[in-house]
Amino acid sequence: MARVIAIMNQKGGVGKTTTALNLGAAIAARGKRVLLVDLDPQANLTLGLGRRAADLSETVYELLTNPKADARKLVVQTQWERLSLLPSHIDLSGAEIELISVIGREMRLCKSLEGVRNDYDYVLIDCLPSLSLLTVNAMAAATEVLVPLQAHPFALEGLGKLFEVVAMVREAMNPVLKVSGVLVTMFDSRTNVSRVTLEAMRKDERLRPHLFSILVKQNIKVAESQKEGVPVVNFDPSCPASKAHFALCDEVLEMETGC
Amino acid sequence: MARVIAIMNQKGGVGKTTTALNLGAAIAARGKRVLLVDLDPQANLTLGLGRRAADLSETVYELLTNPKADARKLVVQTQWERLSLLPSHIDLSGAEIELISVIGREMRLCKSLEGVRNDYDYVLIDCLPSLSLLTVNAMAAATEVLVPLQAHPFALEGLGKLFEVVAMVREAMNPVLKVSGVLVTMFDSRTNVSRVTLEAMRKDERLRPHLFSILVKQNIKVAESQKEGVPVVNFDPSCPASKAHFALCDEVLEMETGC
Ligand SMILES: Nc1ncnc2c1ncn2[C@@H]1O[C@H](COP(=O)(O)OP(=O)(O)OP(=O)(O)O)[C@@H](O)[C@H]1O
Ligand SMILES: Nc1ncnc2c1ncn2[C@@H]1O[C@H](COP(=O)(O)OP(=O)(O)OP(=O)(O)O)[C@@H](O)[C@H]1O
Ligand SMILES: [Mg+2]
Ligand SMILES: [Mg+2]
Repeated sequence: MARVIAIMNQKGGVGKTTTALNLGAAIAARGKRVLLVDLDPQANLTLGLGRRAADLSETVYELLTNPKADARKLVVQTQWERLSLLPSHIDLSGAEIELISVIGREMRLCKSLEGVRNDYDYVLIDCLPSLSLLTVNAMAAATEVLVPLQAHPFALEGLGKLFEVVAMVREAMNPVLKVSGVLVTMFDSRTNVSRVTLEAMRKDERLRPHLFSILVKQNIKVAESQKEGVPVVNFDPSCPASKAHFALCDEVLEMETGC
Repeated sequence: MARVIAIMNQKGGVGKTTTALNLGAAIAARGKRVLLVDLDPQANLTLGLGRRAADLSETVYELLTNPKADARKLVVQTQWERLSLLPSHIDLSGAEIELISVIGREMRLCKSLEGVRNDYDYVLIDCLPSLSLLTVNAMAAATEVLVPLQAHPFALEGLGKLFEVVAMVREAMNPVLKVSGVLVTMFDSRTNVSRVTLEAMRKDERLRPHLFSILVKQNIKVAESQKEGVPVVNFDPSCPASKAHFALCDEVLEMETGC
């Protein structure tokens, strides 16, 4: 049974897509079968894998709006072994409104992934920057939530609400859902603000039990690889950003044998 | 009659809040009366002005969900002359769903600002990272749209949809709405990716007519000032980020006397 990890944070630009892309590619490189699900109308994950949403006829939008759609038919292969993608499209931004009066609208993704989950060891879902119907769909389908977090004063503000919504989804529809980890991203060790905020995060009772020991530092290879449509772990496997994502991958895999 | 500028881009973390905060503070420093409207449930703009959403009894959430709410009563003074704030609160994330079946839901903000618009020369609306009901409210109330844009490969993807939605709002409900400017933000001149992407932006036909001549470079003082709850233009007026926002302010003010 696959582990399904929803990568989410309603704050924008904190590294959700970068984490989904590279953690997924690293887990595949370690020999596991991985499905990446792009649940953001921006389709940045799709783009980060070298695919243009416009070239794809059917995407995750069909999966959410048509209960008869077959997820297996929508999955596309990437150029990397064991790494598959359920792509997104800008039409997905209409799904929130279109699903408003549909019964069971929060379980649509969960139901549609049932047919494919057993084909994979890991399913990673890249979420858009909001706590909305699409993000609830991701949490309802997930076994765990991974939260990328920037070491920045604004970052800690929204966390309370995020943890509250996770608890609500667990109570209402998905009893196994838990926060499996919080990853400090885009860390700039040269600045005092980053270091002071990181200290505060390590002292925060809500965060301390979840913080991964690895943190990902700012590294220009990330943007360069995204320009080429290649995960940084495949673009330049020995750069610091790649090493950090492989270390994150090992921490995530180790959890498997835990509790 | 105030100029109402909606600061928007559905891509997350591109500097919407930083632009609203510092352009607003710079315009106020130049002697104009400014109202900042925080239309993001994250309430980062509220935080960036040293206010905690939790301390405020009524926010923009009341304005959108209660047609009888009086905007004048909800406006709070900041510590800087001529700079006022309509604060936000996380409850705002519920407004999208709560307003779904309300008639005229897209015009709620526009109607509620009618009472206060004449008290100000400039109203700046900080939007959340999505093209949704809240953002449509901002565009319906605005005279113009300002788009912060990171010099990054993902940045150009979503622009087509953004311009399309602006055109739809103009046709359906707000004939004066136009894109008044596109601001390149968080520019890192040391990297090739930024420079190459900037070149591409300057050649892009959709963008070229709108690009501000000033661009804002990466500058650590931005995060340091946000930690203190002070706009960078007030925190350290002579640092490069402040100078860039004052130059942006002058470009925006110059437009006034244009066509
Ligand atoms: N470790 C890193 N080093 C340098 N740049 C990074 C790093 N991680 C992410 N970035 C850059 O930061 C920006 C935001 O990252 P990303 O798009 O992954 O965030 P996101 O949370 O998915 O954004 P959104 O909220 O729009 O979905 C991108 O331009 C990306 O290239
Ligand atoms: N010129 C700059 N130099 C350095 N850091 C910057 C600059 N502009 C913005 N930032 C930082 O980048 C991050 C994103 O900026 P900001 O929060 O303004 O973006 P946003 O578009 O409002 O994000 P969201 O989509 O979540 O609303 C913040 O951590 C901010 O401090
Ligand atoms: Mg993303
Ligand atoms: Mg913001």
